[in-house]
Amino acid sequence: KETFEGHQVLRITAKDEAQLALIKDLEDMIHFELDFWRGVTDVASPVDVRVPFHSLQSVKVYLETKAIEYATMIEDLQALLEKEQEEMDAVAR
Amino acid sequence: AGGARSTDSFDYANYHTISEIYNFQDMLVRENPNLVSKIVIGQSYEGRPLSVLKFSTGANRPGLWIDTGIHSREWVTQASGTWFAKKIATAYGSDPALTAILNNMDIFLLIMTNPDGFAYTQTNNRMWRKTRKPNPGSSCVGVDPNRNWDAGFGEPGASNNPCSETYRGPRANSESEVKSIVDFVRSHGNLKSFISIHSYSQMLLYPYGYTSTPAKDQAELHSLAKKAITALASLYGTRYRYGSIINTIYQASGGTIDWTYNQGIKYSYTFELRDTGDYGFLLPANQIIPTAEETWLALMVIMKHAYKNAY
Repeated sequence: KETFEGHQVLRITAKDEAQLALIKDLEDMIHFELDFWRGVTDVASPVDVRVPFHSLQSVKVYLETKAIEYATMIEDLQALLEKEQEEMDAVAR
Repeated sequence: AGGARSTDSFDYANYHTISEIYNFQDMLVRENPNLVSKIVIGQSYEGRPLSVLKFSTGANRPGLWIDTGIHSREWVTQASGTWFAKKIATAYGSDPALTAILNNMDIFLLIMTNPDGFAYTQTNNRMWRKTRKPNPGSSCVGVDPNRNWDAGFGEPGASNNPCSETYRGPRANSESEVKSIVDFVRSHGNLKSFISIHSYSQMLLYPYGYTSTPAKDQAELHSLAKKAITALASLYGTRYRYGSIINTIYQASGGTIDWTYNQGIKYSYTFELRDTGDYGFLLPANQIIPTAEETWLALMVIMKHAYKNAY
């Protein structure tokens, strides 16, 4: 079973088109193994991306050096998944 | 189903396993033999049935299509589809607008559009989005079934990399989950609306995704979308954006509703349901019913319009 220990979901907000393009560049960085939950569209819409633990530091450094704002939408994805599973199990019981 | 002996006692406020949802469908058919039937339009790669609930009160009627769950990890969509099924069954005969629609048209509801993916989200990888067919020559599995339709297939807005979440597949309709719907739509030949439901990001979208050329009915689709999201927002204030796929999100080729629109189904829309819980695909279960309730209002606007504006 694939688990997501240490994965975070970041909500990234671009302040202009230039930042939007920099976020879009992340999509091409295959080695980060990012999973875009909500893709790059326009400045008004935040981008949500699941970042594996091994890429967290690099992605955050990338965003910070480009002065791109982000917030951690999900701190620990696996914890949330386990909570969801517990709820389902409780209902099934 | 989850302990339920009837669709009245089914717990709509929680997520369910695939077998519970299949059982729910069978119960609904048994309880409403004069309204609801089940049509198996094909099977998934792993052999699961693609079961469409048909709500019908007569023969040879035009049809309205709704599907949920083509991206398997979007659990709130299958859960909402289950709620819609019960709503249609109970509102017929009591809700004048729905009754009028069903006295003249059929509604087809495919709750489990990507059953292999859904089963996989429940056993192996909660974040799985694609189908589960292996890709020859690659260790990566599955195709994005919303990039596999014969509408701008292979153009920008989809990936040719089997490891990508938006892998389009080797050819249009390569996925049985897509081909089965294509065959059904063609053989039916008289669908008047086609609504494909995704989550999340709160949008109501119409064609096109693969081209910036406006759909010839864009003005009508746009104003109908506005009416639909206004109705949706009237319940809980959930705010939606609306527009063509390419202008509202990004270029996406091989998408479902671009193909249905090109087949002549004018009222082709795709939803992105709510994210009020701020957890994306992990929308808390207590959000299911509010999501379904508000979406239903928008669905009714589109279905009523399709009924009253015959073409």
